[in-house]
Amino acid sequence: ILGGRTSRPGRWPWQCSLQSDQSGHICGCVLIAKKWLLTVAHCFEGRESPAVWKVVFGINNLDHPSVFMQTRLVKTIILHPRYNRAVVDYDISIVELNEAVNETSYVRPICLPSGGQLVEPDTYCYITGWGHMGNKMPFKLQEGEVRIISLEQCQSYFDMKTITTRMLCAGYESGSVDSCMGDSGGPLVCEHPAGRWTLFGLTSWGSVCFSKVLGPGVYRNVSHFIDWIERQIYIHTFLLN
Amino acid sequence: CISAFCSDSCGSSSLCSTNSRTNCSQCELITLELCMNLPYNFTSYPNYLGHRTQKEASISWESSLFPDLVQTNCYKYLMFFACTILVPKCDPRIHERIPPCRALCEHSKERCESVLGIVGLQWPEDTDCTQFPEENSDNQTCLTPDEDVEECSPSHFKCRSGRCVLASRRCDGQADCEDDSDEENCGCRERGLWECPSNKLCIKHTMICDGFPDCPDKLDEKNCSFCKEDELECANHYCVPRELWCDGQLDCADKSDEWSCVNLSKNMSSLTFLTIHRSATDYHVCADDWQENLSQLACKQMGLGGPPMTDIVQEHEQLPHQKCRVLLYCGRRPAARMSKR
Repeated sequence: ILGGRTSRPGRWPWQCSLQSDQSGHICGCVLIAKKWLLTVAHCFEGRESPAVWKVVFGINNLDHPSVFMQTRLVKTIILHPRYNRAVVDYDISIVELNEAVNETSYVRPICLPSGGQLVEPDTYCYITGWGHMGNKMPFKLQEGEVRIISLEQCQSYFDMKTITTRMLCAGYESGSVDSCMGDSGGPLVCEHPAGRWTLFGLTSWGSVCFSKVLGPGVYRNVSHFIDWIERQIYIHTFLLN
Repeated sequence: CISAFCSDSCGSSSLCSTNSRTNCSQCELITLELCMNLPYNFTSYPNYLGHRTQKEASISWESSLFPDLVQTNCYKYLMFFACTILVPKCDPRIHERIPPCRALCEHSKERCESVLGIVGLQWPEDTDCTQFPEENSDNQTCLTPDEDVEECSPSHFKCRSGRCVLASRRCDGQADCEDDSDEENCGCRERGLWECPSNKLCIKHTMICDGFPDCPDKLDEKNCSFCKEDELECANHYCVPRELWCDGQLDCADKSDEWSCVNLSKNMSSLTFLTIHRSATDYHVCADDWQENLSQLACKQMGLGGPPMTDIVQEHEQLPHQKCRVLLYCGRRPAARMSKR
């Protein structure tokens, strides 16, 4: 996260870290049920086998495991069938864990939006992750407040790339707060008045964030994929297992 | 040592000659939260349930059993008895634990064992009351409760009826006392929390002035610093001298002294004056000796593209003696190259 700040431990209990033994943290992810995560599909490019992955929950400092930490292995990776690494549309995947997490105040799933529930432009939401900060990779989870940008306005920043309705843009014209390399798959969450948080986006792509050319970040529009997510979880829970 | 007093560390002491160590225990301060309201402050381990440390006692089955059992109101002095066996009193003169009196043990067992039986649980083993001395017997001292001993531990709330319920159940929206007294007067303060002035939201005291706004109007992060007149407050509440603001050096630990130092300010006529924030004050930039490469630099610092257009204008036409200012128009932000994150 660029221009963010260190999070208080336990503030984002749905945030998880996708790790491989060889490389450590690779991508962010979001807990949506005791055995299910969302992340983006491009995290698995070249690493499609579930066996190479582990998922860490309830952690703030990657370098100092806490007593609230839980680790699970990956049972199934479900990439969106329309994902294409050259186009980056449909950059979303679902991960099934080998074993359910124990729900605690440090490890807790987030609510998904309903199918038609959209987040309005100019709404302020939060992004989180252990991605690049512009000058270093952090150990502690970072958070940043970003403003939702309309697709039309977002398109003006990326004239070589089509912004589709499967995407959500958030950030600032000045690029002051933005996601960065290593934040992919992490959440963009918005708070409703009753203190209820909803997952509206997954960090996907944007400018080369630690170059001087900035712009908003592009996130996966989770509302668009609700039917697909529910269908996949149903199929893998009740039909395939 | 057998021949003398117990030294600081029984296990590793070289003060005792070989084979002359005895199983001496030390008095230690009671840290088991459950038993912090006892009329004594020091304990000695192992305790009467076989736990070797207070940590072990704190995670033991008995540590969760007794607080639950005390809620049944089976015996007024049950918690006192429980604590005398969980954290036995230590006599600092002889470094020995003092047992509860047998009658206290027997009364606790008589009145509460049957309650446990109802839910299919057993009275803790290792609590054979015959191991404890009779009051005033054999010159042995033992513990009996005072009349005014606090029945509820600090982790419990005492209902108006006298019953103890877990403090965490106070003001949780569910009545736990039979007289509902645990749900009365439920403000933030009663719950050990701080109340945001604007919306009555309760937050933990540790969240005040921790650099993270928790109240909607950020009042929990106000008045956190007492900076001197020549200082300004960083985002993390540290104080840094005004002259260090926007001086190109990082002085606040969170770098907030070097944020937004170059801006374009729009005035009433929508002219975009180049503005520099320096020593905590905004200045329009004087046009004397201005060069085009400085316009490029300013646009770049703001993340904007070029080519820049620069105008030199008098800020107040009615005051011709005023110096000229730099009016800057930058290009659009350069198109971003896409990159997966």
